[in-house]
Amino acid sequence: SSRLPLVLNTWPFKNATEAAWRTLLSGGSVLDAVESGCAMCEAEQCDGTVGFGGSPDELGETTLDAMIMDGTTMAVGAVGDLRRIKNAIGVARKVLEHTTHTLLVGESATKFAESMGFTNEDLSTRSSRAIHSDWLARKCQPNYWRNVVPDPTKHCGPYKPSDVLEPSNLTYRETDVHGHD
Amino acid sequence: TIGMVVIHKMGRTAAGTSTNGLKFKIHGRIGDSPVPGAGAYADDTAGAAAATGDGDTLLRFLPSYQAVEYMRGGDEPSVACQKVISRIQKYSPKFFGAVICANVIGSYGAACNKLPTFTQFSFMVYNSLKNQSTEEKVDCI
Repeated sequence: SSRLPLVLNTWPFKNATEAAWRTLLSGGSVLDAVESGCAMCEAEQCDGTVGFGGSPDELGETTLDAMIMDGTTMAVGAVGDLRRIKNAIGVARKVLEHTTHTLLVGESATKFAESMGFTNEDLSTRSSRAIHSDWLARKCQPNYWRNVVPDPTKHCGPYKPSDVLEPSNLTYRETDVHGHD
Repeated sequence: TIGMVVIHKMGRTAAGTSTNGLKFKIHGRIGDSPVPGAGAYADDTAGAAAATGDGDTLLRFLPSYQAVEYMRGGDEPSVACQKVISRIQKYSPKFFGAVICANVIGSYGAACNKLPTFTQFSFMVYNSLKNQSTEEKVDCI
């Protein structure tokens, strides 16, 4: 018998899978299913890698990226560096439905979200603030600077461009398996 | 990060991602997740895919788009997923990444880049042959 419909998602985020499946069973579209699955993880802060209160940036702020794509119309809605709005996938869906654009970013994406009725609220938590202060205490390691002074492997910023430019080399690039997209 | 692909019984496809990105990123940095073709991609005529991992590497190789194109060319989803990982390995052998792939008849697969601390990748599956969501694991290559 047919293996469809199908819900497939990265990492063992079971509740997200089941939220998407329930949406399909109740007659929702594939976009509705993707949105409800991703929104479940945003609410549950899956693994600390989705949603508010995780992965603080250098300034201690949590910002969100999300995207939704319709394989029938090839329409896409996406937000990058979305600030102070929790439901990023919901905002991405609004970009898809209410604009002819594809990707809105940063503070402007926040303003768009507010115009669509989303609540502007702080995405930091005690946990993300603790993660950030630990990072500051460890001389801001790891960080993602290069060819700057002071030496970013030993010091926090602010940084200035160094005179010597070492070429980028993907071959030796390693990522912390616990700090990623 | 969550990357999700959904295939409807009528063959409609959708894909999506949501993430709070890389820890300690430079303020303003965006990863692969919101970029179509990198974080996820969907096309009813071929299939859908989503990726997770080091966004700055994934942004440069567009694994989700490439996996869908391999499935368009007839590759099974697991083969398509493995091929996009292998492409990136040539340039960046230690990159952290994983991909999930599904074609329009409901076949699916996944692949990941083997690292000392990352040898298996877990993903979730729910289809009409199962009566519940199921965690599956794939050995990295």
